[in-house]
Amino acid sequence: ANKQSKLSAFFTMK
Amino acid sequence: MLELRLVQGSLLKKVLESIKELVTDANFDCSSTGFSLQAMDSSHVALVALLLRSEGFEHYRCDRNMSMGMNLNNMAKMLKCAGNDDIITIKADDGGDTVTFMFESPTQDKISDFEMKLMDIDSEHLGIPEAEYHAIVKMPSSEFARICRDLSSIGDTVVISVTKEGVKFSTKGDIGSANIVCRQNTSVDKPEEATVIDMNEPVSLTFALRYMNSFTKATPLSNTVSISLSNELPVVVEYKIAEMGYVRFYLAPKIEE
Repeated sequence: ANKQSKLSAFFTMK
Repeated sequence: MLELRLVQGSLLKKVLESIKELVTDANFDCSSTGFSLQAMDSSHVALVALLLRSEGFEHYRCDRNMSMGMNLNNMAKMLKCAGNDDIITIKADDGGDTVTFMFESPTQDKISDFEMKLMDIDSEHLGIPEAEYHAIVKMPSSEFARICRDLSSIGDTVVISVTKEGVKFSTKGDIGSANIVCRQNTSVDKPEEATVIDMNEPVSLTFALRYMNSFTKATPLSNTVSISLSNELPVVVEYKIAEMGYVRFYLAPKIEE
């Protein structure tokens, strides 16, 4: 099954 | 002091309609560059980035950088009261806790102002690095909206695959499966009807259709949409706003466990 990833896995918090 | 006069007020109405489903509260940032917003949905899976450049406003005064927290549903309620041909002016005082939307009819015979309370919002700005995408698909925005709507009646997720053959949108559900292939098609009469595929490497990614359908609320803003894809990166779905800027939606992919 596919798991929904979160944006924080790709982008850093400013 | 902030005063932004937008002759084509309907643009702001359309912008709000396109993002209010995804995001409840957001900070609008105002600087000499323009009027912008970056906000994530509550589950931190999707992000909207809006830019309306200062040059696109008939009058743009922003004495110092300001961040105004607004409830987007309430803002949309107020903007709905503006006529489609109205000129909209956004006004706020430095350090004030309200924003005023002024609507002027084209013939200047009706002038309304709506004052809305601002709110404090903890903003979580993400740094989005410039990326080279493996593939960029530009297509009519209405076609993209149609595909997302059609596929969501079959399944919950869409696999978007770009090869040199074209771009394929696939889904599977309890009742069956569906594949829609769009080939590059640049020989149409109008450039906005073309599908243009700019591919460096084949790419295939899976996304939740619920979010894609929400992004297509921006369809009235632009005749075309561009979809930028890289393996292992969030997709960028961009609607350009004529001569003013853009609304970009980022969506994190579904990844195999």
